[in-house]
This record gives sequence, structure tokens and C-alpha cells, in this order.
Amino acid sequence: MALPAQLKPIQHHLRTAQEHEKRDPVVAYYCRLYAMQTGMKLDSKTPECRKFLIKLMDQLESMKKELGDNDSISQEVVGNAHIENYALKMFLYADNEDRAGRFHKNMIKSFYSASLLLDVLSVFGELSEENIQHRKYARWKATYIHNCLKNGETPQ
Amino acid sequence: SSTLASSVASSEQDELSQRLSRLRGQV
Repeated sequence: MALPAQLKPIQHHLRTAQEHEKRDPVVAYYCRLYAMQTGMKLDSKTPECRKFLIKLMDQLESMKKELGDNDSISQEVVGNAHIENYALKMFLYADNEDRAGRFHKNMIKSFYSASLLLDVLSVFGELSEENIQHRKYARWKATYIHNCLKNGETPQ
Repeated sequence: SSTLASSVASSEQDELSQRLSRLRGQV
């Protein structure tokens, strides 16, 4: 289903959900939950957004039914730890590549995905100062290295 | 009719919020 323009800020979180459907359904579930919560704040009044959000809710309910036995889904505190570990793993991978001077598309994507997953952590409550800093750094690094590679420059 | 449309929208919004709370075991 096409994403209405008003809900564009959640498109990358929804794409991350899709990419993790098979690899890590817990990540996919919480990315969609974040998209749902954020989408409702952005616009749940216009018919096209309502229709989109109702479909997204249907999808979340069916995922919960399917994955209900998984502690990371049935207990949000376990889910919180799962998403945080996953985000930090991605961050550390990209950071190691960066420090080793290995700049490539995969590490840019890991920095960016880590920042998106740190956004997702906000469904569990306010982000810690450390996670806010990691998110800011990861997003900045992803943009900076992407621009360097695009312009044929070596990141510093 | 705009009042009716906005009342339908608001009740659908409530329904979404309720479904979200149920999903998260908050009701």
C-alpha cells in the first residue's frame, strides 16, 4: 500500500521492518509499532492516512498473534533490551569499520539503521542521554560518509 | 456534514488508539 505523503517521516522505519521480516521478526514488529505510534501523531484524520494506519494495525495484530510466544514480543521490557542490543551491535560494527578506515555502503547503512532503531526505542519510554548521542552520531556519520563517497573524497 | 465527517474521523481515531493499547496489553 502506498505511503501517504503526510506519513513520509516513517518510511525508513517501515522499510527497516520489511528488511527484517525474516531475519529478525522482533525488530520488524517494533519498527512497525514505532511507525504506528508516530504515524498516529502525524496524521490519523485524513482518509488516506487512516486507511494506511488501519492496515498497519492489522499487520501488527497479526504479527503479535504469530509471535506471541516470543518473550521479546509478549514482554516489552525484553523487547526493549532486544532492540537496544541490536541497534548497538549495528552501531559498533559501523564504528569499527569507520575506525579501521573501511568505508563502504554496508557500514553507511549500518550507521543509518542503528539511528533508526534508536528512534524505535522511544516506544518504550524516554531515550537515555547516551542513546540520544549515539543516534545523533550515527545519523551524522551516515550522511557524512555517504557524501564523501559520492564526491570521491576520503572521510576523515 | 462536515461535523458528521469529523465525528466519524474522531471515533475511528479512538478505535485505533484502543487497538494500540490492547496490542500493548495496556487495557
